[in-house]
Amino acid sequence: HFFEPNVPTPIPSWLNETQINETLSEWDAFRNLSGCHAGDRVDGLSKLKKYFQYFGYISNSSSSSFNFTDDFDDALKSALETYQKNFNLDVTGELDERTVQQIVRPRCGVPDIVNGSTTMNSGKYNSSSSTRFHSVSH
Amino acid sequence: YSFFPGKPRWPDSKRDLTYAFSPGNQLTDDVKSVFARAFERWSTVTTLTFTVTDSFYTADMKIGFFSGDHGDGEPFDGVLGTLAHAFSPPNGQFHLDGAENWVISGDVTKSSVTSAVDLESVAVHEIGHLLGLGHSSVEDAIMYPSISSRTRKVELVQDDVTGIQELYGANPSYNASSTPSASHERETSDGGP
Repeated sequence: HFFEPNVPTPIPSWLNETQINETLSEWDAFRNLSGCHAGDRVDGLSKLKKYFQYFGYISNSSSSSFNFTDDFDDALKSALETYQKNFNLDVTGELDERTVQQIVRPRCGVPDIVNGSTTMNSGKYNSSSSTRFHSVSH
Repeated sequence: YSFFPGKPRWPDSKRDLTYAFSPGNQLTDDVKSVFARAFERWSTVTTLTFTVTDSFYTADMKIGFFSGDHGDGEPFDGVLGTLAHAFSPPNGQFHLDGAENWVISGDVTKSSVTSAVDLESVAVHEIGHLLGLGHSSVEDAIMYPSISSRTRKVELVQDDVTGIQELYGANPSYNASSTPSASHERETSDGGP
């Protein structure tokens, strides 16, 4: 589809260091998840799963994808491993410190994995596939 | 480097592309010049040219700043987090999060604002998407998905150049030896946040 914005557009204010907005990113809360690993159940893991779903690491078609739990389950472990490959991190499948630091960095909103495939380091994403399709070509 | 599924690109009949800014944003010439520089970095290495136009609705590529839910199903999330997104060819939509502390001039690496984001760095990256590039795992590449605040990274490296030239060919004037295998112009503060 061709998207034509039909909403009010802001007039951006360029950085004026006397009028700053230093609000923390909502992703900063992920720092509290450092050290989590498979089998844990920790508040906030459901939000992290949504993060990974947003960027294509967890399938949209999964039956559980609309009601994520705070369990560190196999889907999250698999997403983490793929993410770690893509970002040249040690593939631990755990939320180690370096991985968390990478997760909270500001980034582009375009998914790393589109329609279940990526040519970043992890190669083809072997899952039931993300149906997220950010690239619209018709 | 990577491509979107199906390797979409602008057709051969479209080598002289136009871009326009959302009129509602009322951007100044200084801001528009940041985007002009960003487009120039890609035209230097390819057969593509980019020309700004005042005709927003007929432009090939449309640039706008938005806040929160702006109607495309990909709402922005306020300061930091996701900074911008763009769509693959031939869609041409390029959206930036109006909530960011965008820096358009001066040395972003010396900003006292920890959430300061360099506009040109993000623009160069998103234009790569508009042209058909996906994300890269090469950390120094422009098409690497993340960028720390107070960081400037605007120079294409070999990974970016190889990818875009696979789609559109090389600019005959392009001097490959001038492209670093790793970014020279990459400055950062202490890495936070």
